[in-house]
Amino acid sequence: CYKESPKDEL
Amino acid sequence: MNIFRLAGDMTHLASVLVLLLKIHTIKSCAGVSLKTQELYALVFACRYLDIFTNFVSLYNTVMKLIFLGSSFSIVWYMRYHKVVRRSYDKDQDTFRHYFLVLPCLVLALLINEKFTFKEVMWTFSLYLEAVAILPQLVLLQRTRNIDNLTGQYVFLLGAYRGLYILNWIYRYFTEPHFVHWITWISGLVQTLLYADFFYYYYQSWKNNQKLHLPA
Repeated sequence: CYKESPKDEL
Repeated sequence: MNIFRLAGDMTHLASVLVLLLKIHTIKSCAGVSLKTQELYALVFACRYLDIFTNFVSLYNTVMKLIFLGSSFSIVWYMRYHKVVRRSYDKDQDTFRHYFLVLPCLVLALLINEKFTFKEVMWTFSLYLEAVAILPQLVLLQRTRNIDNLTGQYVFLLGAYRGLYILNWIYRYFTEPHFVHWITWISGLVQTLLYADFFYYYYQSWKNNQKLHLPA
């Protein structure tokens, strides 16, 4: 799931 | 989003705003490393390649735009603003970009989660962010006398890193399968680089003195 990827961080 | 992540983002934002405030109102960038600022601009440019293709949230998109805009405007101010650029300590800020950029690029090509252009650029940005503060720390060591705003800028950046580690610990225990070695290790290295600075910052704060770094 994309939400769990660190790419939702800045 | 948890409280550590939000607090981390806010201290990161505050650090950039403190720096822009200093440059914009005092019209001085004394003690600020252009090398570090250029590296941050490169970090954000490489990391946010997906800004218009991968929508996470309005919050994320706005923050990405702020970080991109602020880092490039700081570089612009220091290079081209007719007053600000005169206060830049060019002779002291001698760290070579490629000493940091090349090893990070090689490492990103070798160690990444997926060998695609975007993924390698994203990994490169993580490695580079970990060491991008080094020219700034070297400049602080050389000039030793640090004005309050520059000290606060580095302090806020360090706080942002510390809070992100707490955020990862929190996410590890609350989200299933949240394991990201590349992010964690480069984040940890980055935070450790601030440890020395934090020690002297704490000392000067405790003694209510201006921040002086030892030679």
